[in-house]
Amino acid sequence: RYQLFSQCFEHVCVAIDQIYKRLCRNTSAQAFLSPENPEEPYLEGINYNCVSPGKRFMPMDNLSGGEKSIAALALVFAVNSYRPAPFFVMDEVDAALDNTNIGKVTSYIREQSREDFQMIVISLKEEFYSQADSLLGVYPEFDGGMCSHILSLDLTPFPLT
Amino acid sequence: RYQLFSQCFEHVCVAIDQIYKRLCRNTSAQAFLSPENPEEPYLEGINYNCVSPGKRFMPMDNLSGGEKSIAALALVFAVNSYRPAPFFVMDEVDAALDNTNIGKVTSYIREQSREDFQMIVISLKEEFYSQADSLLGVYPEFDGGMCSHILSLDLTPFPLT
Amino acid sequence: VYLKQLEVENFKSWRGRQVIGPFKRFNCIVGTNGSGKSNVMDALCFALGERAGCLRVKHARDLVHGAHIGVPVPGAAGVAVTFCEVPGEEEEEEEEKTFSRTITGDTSEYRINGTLVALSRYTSELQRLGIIVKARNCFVFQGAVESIAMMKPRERTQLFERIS
Amino acid sequence: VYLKQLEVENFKSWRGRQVIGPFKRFNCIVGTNGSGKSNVMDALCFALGERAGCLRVKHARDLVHGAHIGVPVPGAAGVAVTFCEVPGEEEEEEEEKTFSRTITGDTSEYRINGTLVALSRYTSELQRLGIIVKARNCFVFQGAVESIAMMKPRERTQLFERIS
Ligand SMILES: Nc1ncnc2c1ncn2[C@@H]1O[C@H](COP(=O)(O)OP(=O)(O)OP(=O)(O)O)[C@@H](O)[C@H]1O
Ligand SMILES: Nc1ncnc2c1ncn2[C@@H]1O[C@H](COP(=O)(O)OP(=O)(O)OP(=O)(O)O)[C@@H](O)[C@H]1O
Ligand SMILES: [Mg+2]
Ligand SMILES: [Mg+2]
Repeated sequence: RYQLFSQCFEHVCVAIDQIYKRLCRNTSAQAFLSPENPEEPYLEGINYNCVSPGKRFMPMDNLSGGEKSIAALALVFAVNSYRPAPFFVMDEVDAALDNTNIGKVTSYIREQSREDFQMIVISLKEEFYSQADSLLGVYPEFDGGMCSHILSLDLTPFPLT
Repeated sequence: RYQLFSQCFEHVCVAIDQIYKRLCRNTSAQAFLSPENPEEPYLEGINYNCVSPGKRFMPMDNLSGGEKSIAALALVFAVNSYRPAPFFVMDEVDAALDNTNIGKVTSYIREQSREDFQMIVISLKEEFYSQADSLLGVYPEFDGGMCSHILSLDLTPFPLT
Repeated sequence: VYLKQLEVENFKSWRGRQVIGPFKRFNCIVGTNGSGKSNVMDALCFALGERAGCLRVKHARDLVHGAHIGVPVPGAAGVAVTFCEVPGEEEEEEEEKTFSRTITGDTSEYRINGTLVALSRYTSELQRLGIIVKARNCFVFQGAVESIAMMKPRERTQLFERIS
Repeated sequence: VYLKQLEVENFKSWRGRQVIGPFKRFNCIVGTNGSGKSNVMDALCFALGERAGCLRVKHARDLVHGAHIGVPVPGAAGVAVTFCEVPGEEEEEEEEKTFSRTITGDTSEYRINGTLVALSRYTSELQRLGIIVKARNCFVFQGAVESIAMMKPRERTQLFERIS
């Protein structure tokens, strides 16, 4: 049992730094996972810190909202890479991201969805959903109450903006 | 003291419904504040419910992310109207809003900032900040650490998009 | 393995039978506030065995269309998820597998390709496809992104326990 | 009364003395992730008397530029807010009033138009302008919108208590 934990932990430690560098498109970015108790990591907590491009090492509390979102995505993708699920579902994860970071995240997702996992993302931002292979448009119909309907549109024939 | 509480409560009850109707641009929208103990409202909790346009009365839990943001803005503006502060500062309150709701919120803010209070809003969305009178652009400079700088741009000479 | 389509029946804001899909490699669900986008994610999580508490309701029966205003529609309510296994070297056809969960009162019935099975078998078959719902390693719910970064050290250890 | 400008000095990511403004009726602060936008809101709240806990730090000294990486800059650090009172019928000039707060170690010094005052006087003068910082009825911090809608009934009563 402890064996499994350490195996998983070592794998994710390595993966998270690589994924964070790729998400930030910058090799000076760093992501660290450090156990409070290095001998037996499963007994206590695990700390997570990120160094965003151009900045120095600082506690996670000091990061801005957008910087925290990128750090969270790196952790989620790294944890998944240990036992890869066939697909991912994310609901408005781009809410705190500026357009530059949206570009970085969507190109990472396009690369990964070709090889590894299928991606389903709910988004309100055109900068984000214009990068998808297919759009599923949900619209409400009001007759007394509200009920949802759906249209689907294949974007692959159109050139990427 | 109880006198003051009831006066404030009555004022906000009336204001919140009017503000919610104006934020939704729809007179069928409704916002209710109901005390758990109507005789002495200050002793127990106060419930808040909204009926968004086209929908029926339902608990706040069932509303979507964007619907909750509009409900929250109505409450904040209504509470402020009892003892109006000269200005408002809001940090990315448009994160969960779709473009239609952004349009409604920005036109409400434009109307209110003419008469009542000055508005300072941090936003990442062009649909939102293009409606402002003035833009304050913050940019980072990296030399060792990061430090912030600012540029300001008066938008009033340009026509509203 | 990839997700081909979802079929929802009287689930939350989705009335009657509707098919959502087909899904490609990178899909975006778009639509106005309150139109029912997050309900699609709830439908998918529900079909994979997630409990009502994570789907923004208290009981499974609240997931039935109309339950939120006290008038749940009569008849069946549930979600079916269809996966396709990419054919190996020697196989011809893409093999499809449908996992479906229906709401009956406060309990649920689980079926694989239409045959009723126990929840334990349902979960182990999903695990064979790489889907470990309990670990929640492939879902990020609305508004949860920042709290993932700000987890307490202990919570992170628990996350690793669930995955390993 | 309206807010004319902010002057920040070695406050969080703002190094040296910088003026932020002038503010019009409807202002938007824009910029990339991590550039220092929320730090502007922190500066304004700090100048009006908000405590360190609400400004995403533990102690007032952590607000000094460089403190987050352990190298706080020497010299003064603080924020000054200038308000203008719209002239009445008989007055000529717009009357300006500047409220400033500086960080000295873990305590703060408060000044109105350059003259040192006690915190109680500082707060009561702000209250005369309609600014009740304790009530927080005119600030919505990043990520707080949804939790405002989902307050518990008891918390809402407390909100009304603070305002009335
Ligand atoms: N049991 C139910 N039956 C019918 N409709 C329901 C039920 N439960 C919720 N709804 C409807 O679903 C709506 C919320 O849908 P959802 O949360 O999916 O919106 P969304 O598209 O994600 O919006 P946003 O962009 O604001 O997050 C509610 O406003 C309500 O009308
Ligand atoms: N004491 C300090 N001294 C210098 N820089 C600091 C200090 N505290 C925080 N910072 C810097 O401020 C940054 C965060 O700034 P802020 O939260 O204002 O960003 P933001 O513009 O609001 O970004 P977002 O759009 O992602 O919310 C941190 O990344 C850090 O570099
Ligand atoms: Mg949603
Ligand atoms: Mg911010």
